[in-house]
Amino acid sequence: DSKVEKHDEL
Amino acid sequence: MNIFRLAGDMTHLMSVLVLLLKIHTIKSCAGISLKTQELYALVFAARYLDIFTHYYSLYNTVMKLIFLGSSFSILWYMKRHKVVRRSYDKDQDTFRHHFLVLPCLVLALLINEKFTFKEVMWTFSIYLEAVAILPQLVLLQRTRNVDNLTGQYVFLLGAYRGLYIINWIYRYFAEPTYSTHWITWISGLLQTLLYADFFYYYINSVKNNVRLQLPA
Repeated sequence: DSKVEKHDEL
Repeated sequence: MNIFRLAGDMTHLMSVLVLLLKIHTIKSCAGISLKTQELYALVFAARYLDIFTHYYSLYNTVMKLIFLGSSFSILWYMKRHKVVRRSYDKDQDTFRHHFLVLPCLVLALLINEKFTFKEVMWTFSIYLEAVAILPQLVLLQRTRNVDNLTGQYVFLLGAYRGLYIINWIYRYFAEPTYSTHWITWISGLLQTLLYADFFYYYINSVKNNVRLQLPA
């Protein structure tokens, strides 16, 4: 799940 | 944040500013596909649903607001502005972009990282952005002479995701916690490949200092 939360790009 | 990601975002920002500059200063949207602009507005609306719920950084939030604001103001200019909208050539901009939206939505429902509304919408925006440029590329091939600003706009728009690809490669090797993002990676690669022939003709036209003309 961490990668889902990490939509840290535009 | 790494230099490739920053360069990608700045290139994306430049593409939007070039388009706004063209529309706002010469009050013309000749050669610009309204359908691609509509698709991009949908991409940003679906991708930035978390803008008020998931704060990541001030930079991200500001950039999301800029992309949302610019894409919708471009729609307003092309559809509502009394002078600009007259320069929109709807007879040439005939790509049935609705046929792009539904398959991307279905694909997002089938292939995603987590079956939640926000995650499916985010995935939908990733798939849709990969094909959003198609109406614009088709329009470019129809309009004989591509003016400089339109050519620069499409070039910068294509280059930004190419820089993102370098950013993903860099992060994969530099950040131990960076996990795989196949959906983003494959979509971003396909998106950039769609520009391949445009890049070829655009770079040649710049090198030989001739007008950009895509083969029919």
